[in-house]
Amino acid sequence: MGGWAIAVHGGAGVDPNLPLERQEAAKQLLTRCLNLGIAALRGSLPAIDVVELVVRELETDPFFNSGRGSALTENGTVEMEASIMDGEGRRCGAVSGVTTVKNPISLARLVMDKSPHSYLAFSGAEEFAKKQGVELVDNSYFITEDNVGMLKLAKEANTILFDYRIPLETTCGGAMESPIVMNGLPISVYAPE
Amino acid sequence: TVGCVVVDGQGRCAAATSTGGLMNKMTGRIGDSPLIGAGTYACDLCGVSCTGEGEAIIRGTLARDVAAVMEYKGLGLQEAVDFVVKKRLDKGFAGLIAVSNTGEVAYGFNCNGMFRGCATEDGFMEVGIWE
Repeated sequence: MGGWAIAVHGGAGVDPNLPLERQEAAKQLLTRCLNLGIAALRGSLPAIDVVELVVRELETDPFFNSGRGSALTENGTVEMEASIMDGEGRRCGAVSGVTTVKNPISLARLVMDKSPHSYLAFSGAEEFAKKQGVELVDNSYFITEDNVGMLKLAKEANTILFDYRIPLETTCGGAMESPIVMNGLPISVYAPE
Repeated sequence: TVGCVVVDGQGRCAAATSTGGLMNKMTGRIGDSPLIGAGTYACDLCGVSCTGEGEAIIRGTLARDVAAVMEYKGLGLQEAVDFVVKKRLDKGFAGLIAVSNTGEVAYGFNCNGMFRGCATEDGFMEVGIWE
């Protein structure tokens, strides 16, 4: 039997010209979340509780695309989704299309623990959230200035961004010169998750 | 998209993934993150969380495939991750993190960088973005 291990991610696909201070901010958040999980593991919390705890932290911080700081739909709103799975017994829970649940991962956990199903979506998921008494907030809580600007750029580029964000103005020029293409689009329309 | 995979001191694995989806997506669009077996999977062997181009991850049932090649091809965790990222994504771009019930941690991606961090009980800890 090996010891404990943990990994976290904040999205794949990073603009090669991401400013150093944003790279640093991302690393600090990832380190903070790792340390949160490590402390829980040293306290003998079970794996299923640790993954929920760490993803809640990532949802609450606006840096990455989840919870507060989520990417915006074509209408400028936020629709979030999450899933969780316990390897012991292969139990699982998932939600989609939630717009007012502060921590979607905890609602997914409740679907796993407190419902006869493994996946609830849109109005059904919101109804279940109310019944379970999870923390609800207005959709505007999830929308950040950063993302409003990026949605505007995405619309101007007439594209859907795969978990990426338009490089910041300062880096756009640099990215525009890079010949790299991803999914058929110049890397300049993507930006790191 | 964000995710976390853990194996605890008892060898139990778990995985969790959460996302806002794609910038400028159509309302009602569902990606890989909530789909068990695509963006998230955990069993007695391993725990996996994926991120990137959701449609490619769904088509490749990426998370489940890591567990499947460990189970049926007898691959180790990092081998399984490398195999799946290399062979299951077709022309799509994605990344994933994984742990095994023996306390290993692994990740792989075929796009420009992935925000990730990992740590093991014997003191290893790494936080990275690029290759």
